[in-house]
Amino acid sequence: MVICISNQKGGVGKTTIALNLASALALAELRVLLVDFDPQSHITIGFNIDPQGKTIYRVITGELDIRESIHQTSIENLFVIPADEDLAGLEAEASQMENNRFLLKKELDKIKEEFDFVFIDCPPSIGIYTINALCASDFVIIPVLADFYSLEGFSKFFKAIEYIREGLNPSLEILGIVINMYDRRTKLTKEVEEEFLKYFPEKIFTVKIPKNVKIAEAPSFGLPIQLYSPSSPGADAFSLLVEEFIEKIEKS
Amino acid sequence: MVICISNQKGGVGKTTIALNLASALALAELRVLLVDFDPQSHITIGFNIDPQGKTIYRVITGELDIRESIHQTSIENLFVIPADEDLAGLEAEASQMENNRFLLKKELDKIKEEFDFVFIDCPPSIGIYTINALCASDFVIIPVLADFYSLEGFSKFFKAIEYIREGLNPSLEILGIVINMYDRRTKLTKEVEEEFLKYFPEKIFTVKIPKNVKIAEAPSFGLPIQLYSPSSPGADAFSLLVEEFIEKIEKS
Ligand SMILES: Nc1ncnc2c1ncn2[C@@H]1O[C@H](COP(=O)(O)OP(=O)(O)OP(=O)(O)O)[C@@H](O)[C@H]1O
Ligand SMILES: Nc1ncnc2c1ncn2[C@@H]1O[C@H](COP(=O)(O)OP(=O)(O)OP(=O)(O)O)[C@@H](O)[C@H]1O
Ligand SMILES: [Mg+2]
Ligand SMILES: [Mg+2]
Repeated sequence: MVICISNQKGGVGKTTIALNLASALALAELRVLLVDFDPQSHITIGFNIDPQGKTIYRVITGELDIRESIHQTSIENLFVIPADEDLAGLEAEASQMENNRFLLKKELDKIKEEFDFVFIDCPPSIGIYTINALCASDFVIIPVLADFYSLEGFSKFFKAIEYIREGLNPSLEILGIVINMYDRRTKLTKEVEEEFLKYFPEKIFTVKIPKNVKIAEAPSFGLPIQLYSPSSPGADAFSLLVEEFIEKIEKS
Repeated sequence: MVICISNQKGGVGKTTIALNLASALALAELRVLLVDFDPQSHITIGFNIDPQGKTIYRVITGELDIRESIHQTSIENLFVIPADEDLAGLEAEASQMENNRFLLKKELDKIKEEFDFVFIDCPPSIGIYTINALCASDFVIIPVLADFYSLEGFSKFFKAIEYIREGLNPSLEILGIVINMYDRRTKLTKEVEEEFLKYFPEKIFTVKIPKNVKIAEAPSFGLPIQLYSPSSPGADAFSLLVEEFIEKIEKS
């Protein structure tokens, strides 16, 4: 089961949700692989991994066998395929490569059965990285902020996913929309939440991730929120998110 | 004078700073052009502009004369060249185009003398859009958040700018780094701010933009912060930013 965490809008919490959801599932004894498919390499940095050249880019270009690129994290059941800045080169090179929308799928299909879940972190764009991730995935989770630009941009991103579903990956499903940095005190949050519920009622996760400074501090220690601050509101939210995630997967 | 507002990191406030800084300068009687060079088109949405096909994409592809693409905003001295989703096509098409890093520069050079300032809003990436913007610019302003991923990612982005300066645009200067959504109460903010000051002491703007919900509300009314909520902490910060911006420009 492959799930990509994606949204063209920047800074909505793609990396944060990919990293902490994958960690929470691994801590619940599920075998999880997390693929860093963003040239910013923030999953790789968030776990303090030194890729030593064993990266997703070298797998995609055929220089490295995918099994060589799987790094163990500090969590027993959690593995990461890291990225480094070489990945930025794929944007220009992909136009010369055969089947350039299925480069990632071709590789992940070799190993995905060995894990309960494979997560892919995407960059904030709808270019070659996100297209590859959507074509490799069974599901997509879309983090959003409860703000104007997130709401405005969402319908365009939704259209891009429909486009992929129709032509390139008909089995792709939207597992859900996760509202992040939720602050129930502001009027804007409530208004935007209502708009999302109006347009996409069955897709919104009931669990919302609150704004919690512990979540922003955790990556500087190379830890997921459950290990950095287990009793924080952030850690509680991710425990609930895991439950709702499993529920939605089983229903689909 | 052309200035691009750029950072590979998503959600740091590129659009917010480009829109409100350009507006504040226009309200101070300077003639300002704002170019939306992000396929998300958030500058265009933030002013509630209907591009009607008169976009930067059609200028770049040679379908439209750049003077036809300049739209008046609700502010007398502020003009916008809008974007729409067609701009997303440039990533794949650019590899077939001659001189594909100077497509934007070629067009802006035709009209830049008619404005005191031309600002370019960039998407969160270092691909073809940001490279074109950096190659068309005299200065770059880099918004950051005082958080771990912003700090981590900064040195990579800095290297990308150096690469552009050495080869493609030797006159490009970093005008400064603007810390956005500044919250003096959190420890993380203070620690990250100190790191930025340690590594790039002469580049940090002394003005910091506070986190202020009025800033996030303004685009849903199609207004910059100075017109939406003139006495808010956000509007005050942008008035100070204008002064420091002018100072830095005159010094350089
Ligand atoms: N719920 C939260 N509470 C507090 N901080 C958060 C929360 N979610 C994310 N953050 C912080 O906000 C910043 C942006 O989040 P993150 O980098 O995960 O977003 P992203 O969508 O992956 O960004 P990009 O578009 O650049 O890939 C990070 O510094 C992160 O630590
Ligand atoms: N100082 C601030 N106070 C409150 N909200 C802010 C502030 N700066 C930006 N925002 C809000 O935060 C969100 C992210 O800002 P913005 O979209 O300008 O960032 P960006 O860097 O342009 O994002 P992207 O990487 O997607 O282009 C927006 O909803 C914006 O309204
Ligand atoms: Mg990210
Ligand atoms: Mg933007």
